[in-house]
Amino acid sequence: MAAPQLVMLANVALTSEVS
Amino acid sequence: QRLKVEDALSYLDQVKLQFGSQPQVYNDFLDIMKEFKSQSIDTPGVISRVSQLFKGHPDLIMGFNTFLPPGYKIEVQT
Repeated sequence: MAAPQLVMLANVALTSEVS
Repeated sequence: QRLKVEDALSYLDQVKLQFGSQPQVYNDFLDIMKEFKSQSIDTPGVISRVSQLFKGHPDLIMGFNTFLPPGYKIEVQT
């Protein structure tokens, strides 16, 4: 995947998904 | 320039705030991110879904554009 910043956003979104 | 985790958190907060009364929108955004990570959809697929999801919210679209690789951009309709 040649979209490292999008991967980073996805990682942050999914790891901070605490509800 | 390289965005950091703090930039991502800040952007996600912005999305949550704008859709505070519609939590489903943020959940839909998470679904898009999940599909991207599992490679069910690629970058153009993400762009297509996010541009629909955030339609009418140019600030969120412009913020999202900062995370896209060079050559990709969601056009904001004014």
